[in-house]
Amino acid sequence: VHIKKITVKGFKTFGRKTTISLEKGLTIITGPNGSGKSNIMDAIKFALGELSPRELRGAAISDVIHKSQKASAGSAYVSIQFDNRDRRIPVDSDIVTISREYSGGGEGIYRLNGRKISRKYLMDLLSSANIMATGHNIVPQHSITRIAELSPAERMKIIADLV
Amino acid sequence: VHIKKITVKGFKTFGRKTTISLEKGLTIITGPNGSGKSNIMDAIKFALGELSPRELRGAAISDVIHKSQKASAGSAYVSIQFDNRDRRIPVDSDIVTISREYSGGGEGIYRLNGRKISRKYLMDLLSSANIMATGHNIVPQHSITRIAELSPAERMKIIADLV
Amino acid sequence: KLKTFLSAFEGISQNFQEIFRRMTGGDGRLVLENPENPFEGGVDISARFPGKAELSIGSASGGEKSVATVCFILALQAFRPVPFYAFDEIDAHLDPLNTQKLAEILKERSKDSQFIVITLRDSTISAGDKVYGVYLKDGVSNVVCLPRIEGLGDGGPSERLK
Amino acid sequence: KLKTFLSAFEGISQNFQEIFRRMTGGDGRLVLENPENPFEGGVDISARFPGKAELSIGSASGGEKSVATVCFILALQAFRPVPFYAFDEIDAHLDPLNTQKLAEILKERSKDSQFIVITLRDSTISAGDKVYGVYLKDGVSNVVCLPRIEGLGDGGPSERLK
Ligand SMILES: Nc1ncnc2c1ncn2[C@@H]1O[C@H](COP(=O)(O)OP(=O)(O)OP(=O)(O)O)[C@@H](O)[C@H]1O
Ligand SMILES: Nc1ncnc2c1ncn2[C@@H]1O[C@H](COP(=O)(O)OP(=O)(O)OP(=O)(O)O)[C@@H](O)[C@H]1O
Ligand SMILES: [Mg+2]
Ligand SMILES: [Mg+2]
Repeated sequence: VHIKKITVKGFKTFGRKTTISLEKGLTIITGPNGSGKSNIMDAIKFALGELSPRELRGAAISDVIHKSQKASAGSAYVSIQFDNRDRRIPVDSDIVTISREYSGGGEGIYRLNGRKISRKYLMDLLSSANIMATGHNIVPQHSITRIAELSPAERMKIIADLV
Repeated sequence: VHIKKITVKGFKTFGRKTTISLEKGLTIITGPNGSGKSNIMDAIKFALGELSPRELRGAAISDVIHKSQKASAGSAYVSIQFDNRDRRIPVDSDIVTISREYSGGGEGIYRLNGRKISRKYLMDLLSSANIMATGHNIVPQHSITRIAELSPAERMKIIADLV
Repeated sequence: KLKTFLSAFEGISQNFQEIFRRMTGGDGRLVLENPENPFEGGVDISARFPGKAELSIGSASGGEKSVATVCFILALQAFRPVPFYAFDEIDAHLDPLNTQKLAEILKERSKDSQFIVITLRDSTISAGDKVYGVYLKDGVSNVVCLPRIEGLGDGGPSERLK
Repeated sequence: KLKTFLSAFEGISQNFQEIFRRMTGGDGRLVLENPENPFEGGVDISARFPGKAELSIGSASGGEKSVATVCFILALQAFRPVPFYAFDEIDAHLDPLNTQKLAEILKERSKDSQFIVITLRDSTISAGDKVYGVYLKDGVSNVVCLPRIEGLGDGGPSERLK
C-alpha cells in the first residue's frame, strides 16, 4: 500500500484546497522557510488521527484551522488516498480514501471512502497495515537524533513492541 | 577584547596539541561529521570554567580527557589567549592567557598568564569583560531555536538579568 | 517470547549492519546490554565510523547520530514493514558527503517503500522522482511541481520559489 | 529599576527591529505582555516575515525561529556587549536564501565583534575571513587552514577534507 495523494483544505497555511500527488518511490518537498512544508507533515499526522496538539505543533487541536488576516476557515480538512491493491488495509477496494474534518469541539469527523466512520474502527483498519500517526516511519523536524539519544531501555522497548 | 588563539591538548579528539589562531572578525570552522568541530566549542566552554558535564556533552567531566585505542591522555588541557589591549579584562597585560588542565578528580587547575589562580578569582576577572562559559553568545549545536521556544517569562528573565 | 525476540533482534542488527556499511563504509551493530537476560537490559547502538574507534551512538556527534538513526529506522523495515516514510529535514546536520550518501540510500530504498522527504538540500532534492516546491503567497501555501535539474548551485529550487 | 529596564528594553527592541529588517526585510519587535507592569508579564518576540501576517515567534517554523533567535542575540549586543560569539551550526535549518542573508549579517557584524562559526554550509563558509577545516585521522583531530574559494559547488572544503 502507498499514498497516491493528499488533499488539504483550511489546514494551517493551506487556506485554499491543495492536492499533492505522491510518487510510489521518492517524493521531495522543498521551499523557503515558513512556506508550509512541515504543515504538510502535520496534515498527514492529523488525517491519521493524531490527538496530541503538541504533536501537531500547537497548543490546541483548533490551532490547525487556517486563520488569516482576511478570515478564519470554518474547518480544517485533510484526506489521504491510498493505493490498496495489495489489500494491506483490510477494506475491499483498490483505492482507500480516509479523511478527517475538524471544525472545533471534539476531534472532528472521520470518513472512509466518503462514509462516516468511528475513529476506533478507522485506527484499527489502518494499524493492520502498520499505518499510524506516530511511529518511527514519521520523523518530524528536529527529531532525527531522538532515537540516538534514547536510553538503552527505551530502545529495548521499541524493538520489543515490534516483536 | 577578542580571542587570539586557542590551544587544545588531550581534550576529546584533540590527542595531539593543536593551536587555532582566530581572526578578529569572522573565523569559520568546517569539516566532516564527527571530525571534532563541536569539540572545539566544548574546549572553549571548558577553559572558561564550565562545570556541568552535560554542557560539555558528557556524563562526567573526566569524559573530556582524550581516550583512544592506543592510550588515554593523562590530562585535558585548553588555553585561550586574549588580546586585552582595551583592558576589558582587568589584568594589566596586552595579552591575557587563561588555561585549565584537568586530570581527574576536582575541577582541574586554572592558570592566568602561567600562574595558578583560583577558579573564583578567574571567573570574576572574566565576567568583568562579559566572558562566561554559558551565555547567549555561545550557541551549541541544536540550540539555535531555544530562545524562540522559551516562555515569555523566561525571556523576561534574560533581559532583566542583563539590565 | 524470548526466542522470537532474539531472532528478530538478530535480523534487525544484521540489517542495521548492512545499511550502515552501505551508508558510511563502517561497521554498526545493535548490542544487548544483558545478553543472558535481554529484557533486563536495554539495546545499545554501536557504530564504528571509518577511521575511528567504535563508539556508542549516544556519544557521537550530531551528524553521526542522524546517520545512525536513519540506518536504524530503515533496519526495522524487514520486521515491521511500514508502507511509507515521512522525513522532515533529516539532513539538517549532515555534511555534504553524508548528505550525498543519504540521497543514494533513499533513492535505492524507495524502490521498495514510499518516501516523502522534506529537505532544503540540493543533493537530497536531486534524488527525488518528483520534486514539489511550496511557497507562501498572501498567507496561503501553494504547491508547484518543480522540474528535475542536476547540479543546482544557485540555491536551487528554493531560490526560484521566492 | 523599572526606568532602567524600560529604556534598555526599548533599545533592544529597536536593535532587534533593525537587524530583523536587515535580515528578512520584514518587521520584528519585542513585546511586553504587561506594559503597565512589565515584570508581572513576560517578553514576547513578534515577527512579521515578508508576505505573511505578524506572528509570535513561538508559532513560527524551524527556520523562522533560527532567524529570529540570531537577530535577538545580536540585538543584545548594544546593551551587554560580549567580546566574541561562538555559534555551532546555527544555519542547519535555514533555506539557501536565509543562509546567504545570515552570512551577510555575520560578515557585517564581525567588523565590531569577533565571531567563531561552525558550519557545514558553503554560503556561510564563504563569508569567513579565515576558514579552518577539521578532519579526523587515527582518532585524532587535525586542523588545517583552508584557502578562501568562491562558489563551491563540489561539496566544498568538506569534500576535500575526506
Ligand atoms: N492555523 C494556521 N493558520 C495560518 N497559518 C498557520 C497556522 N498554523 C501555522 N501557520 C503558519 O505556518 C507557518 C509554518 O509553516 P511550516 O512549519 O510548515 O514551515 P516550513 O516550510 O516547514 O518552514 P521551515 O523550512 O522553516 O521548517 C508559520 O508561519 C505559521 O504561522
Ligand atoms: N574523550 C574523548 N576521547 C576521544 N574521542 C572523543 C572524546 N569525547 C568525544 N570524542 C569523539 O568526538 C566525536 C564528536 O566530535 P564532534 O562532536 O566535535 O564532531 P563534529 O565535528 O561537531 O560533528 P558534526 O558535524 O556531526 O556535528 C565523537 O566521535 C566522539 O566519539
Ligand atoms: Mg519545517
Ligand atoms: Mg557538531
